[in-house]
This record gives sequence, C-alpha cells and structure tokens, in this order.
Amino acid sequence: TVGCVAVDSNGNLASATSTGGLVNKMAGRIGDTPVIGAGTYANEFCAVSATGIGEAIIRATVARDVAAIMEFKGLSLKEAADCVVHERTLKGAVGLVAVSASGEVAMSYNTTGMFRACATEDGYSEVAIWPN
Amino acid sequence: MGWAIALHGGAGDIPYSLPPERRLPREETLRHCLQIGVKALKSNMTPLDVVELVVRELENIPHFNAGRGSVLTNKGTVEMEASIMDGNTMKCGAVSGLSTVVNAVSLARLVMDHTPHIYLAFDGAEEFARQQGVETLDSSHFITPENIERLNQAKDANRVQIDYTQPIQKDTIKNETETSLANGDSQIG
Repeated sequence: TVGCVAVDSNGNLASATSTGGLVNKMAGRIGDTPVIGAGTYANEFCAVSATGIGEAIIRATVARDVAAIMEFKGLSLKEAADCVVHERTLKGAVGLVAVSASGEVAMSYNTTGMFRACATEDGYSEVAIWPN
Repeated sequence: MGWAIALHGGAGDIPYSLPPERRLPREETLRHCLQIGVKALKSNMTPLDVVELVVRELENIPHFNAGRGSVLTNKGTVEMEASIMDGNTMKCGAVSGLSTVVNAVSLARLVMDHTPHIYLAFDGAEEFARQQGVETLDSSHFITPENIERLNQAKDANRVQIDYTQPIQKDTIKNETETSLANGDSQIG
C-alpha cells in the first residue's frame, strides 16, 4: 500500500491511498482503501492515509477515528493517531501517516515497521522504516 | 502553521534483516517521492493535486504494493484500488477491482470530479476509465516476478499476507492453522 497526506500553509488538507491489497486475497475482495473513513480520510482537522490489514482498518474506521478524536476530544494529531493505532486497533495490523491543519505530522504504526517519509516547512525531514 | 507532507509505502512485518538490495531502493523511492511532494507544495500546488501526484509516482515504481508491483490475488491476478479525499470540501472518490488502469488514484480523482458518485468498482470502474481516456495497459504490466514468488509462498502457507510478511516454516504453518481454527479465525477477516 502507498499513501500520501498533505497540508498547505493555509491549512488546506488532502489524503490519497492506493494499493494492490493482500497477497493471496480472494478475487473480488474489497479492502479498506476505497472505503472512505477506513483507510483514507480528510476534513478540516487532519488528513489520514492508513496501511495494513484492510479488514482490521475497516472494523476500527481508523482514518475517521483519528479525525473524530481530534474534533471531539481535542487531542493533538499525534495523540489521536497513537490512540487509534496503539489502543483501538489489532496489534500488528495497522500503520498510518497523517497531517493536521496546523502542520503537525504523525506517522504511527503497530507493525514491525512502516516505509515512511515526511517533511515540514520548518525544514524537518525524515525517511525511515523501523522505530528510531 | 506551515505546509507539511507525509507519505508511506506500506506497513507490516518488515524484517530488521532486510538486505540492502531490497532496503535501499525503497528508501530512495521514498526520498524521491518526498522531494516531488515538497517541490509541489512549495510551488503552491493544492494539497489535493500534491497527494495525487505523489501517489501516482509511488504507483509507477514497482517497489511498493500499488500500481506496477501490486500483489496478486489467489487467482494470480491484480485487483488494484485507490481513494482520494479533499479536506476542504469533503469530496472524495474511490475505485477498486482495477486490472488495467496504470494510475488508480487518478481514476479515483476522476470519480470524485466527474461523477455524482463516490465509488466505482470492477467492470464499471474499468469502463469509466476508458470513457475518461486514462492510460491503461495489459494487466501483465503490473505483475512482477517477486510478487509471483510471494503468491506462491502465501499459497504454500495457505494464508493471506500483509505487506512484507516473511515466509513461515511448514511446522509453524500447521500450528498456526490449528490455533487459528480453534480461535475461529480464518485469517481472511
């Protein structure tokens, strides 16, 4: 799975995800990617793209939950992403990248690793696979 | 407040022992796609256009599970899916079951922009792709030798695999299957 989230200097947000699914999946299986709110979501608070086991991501409505926790509980993007990934989703099943309207970045996962990269206007940049 | 971008190439059981010949090209792809995204944001391209642009590039590079390099179904075919969403308008588009569309994410964008719908799948999505004149190729274009090997490994293990899952031994397969069945878990969701 691949995905990208972005926010501009005016707080405009967008998200996109694309995948081939799972190896040896049944023909006809739909994963989380085209189910808006599961693997992909964006509103005025944040943009999220998820990766992992689609069935687990659909059950947990991962991407929408990150946005909802920010909106209704007032948590930061990182707190919301960590809550969904580490407390509300099957371990070993999910990772996500997200940005908030204020330019915060979160890259959270409960798998061994996640191929990921990010950059922000203040000059921060990161390319990584495993926990630092 | 400032611009920001993040991207991923999949999560999973990526072994710490991943050999350099497999790790380095993927890291380089991430770096390359990040640079494309940063440049686009700096040039005031909209975030919606930026995420489409970056995901298209990720789809075109076979190191990750999307577009060329997509993993295979139990029939040895590709069934690609993609989605895109604009946070400003809450408009979104999605497609699934694609077997010939080179950039699924751009077809999702067209669903969003040019239909009253959110999601098109399989034959309908393929027909829409041809109506819109997007680039299509024979499905063999998307299938890599590495993914044929991965499918064979998964079939041997009788399981579906998340990105980068490592092959497991026969004894482990037997024990895992027995445990899974006892738990009522078919491992296919």
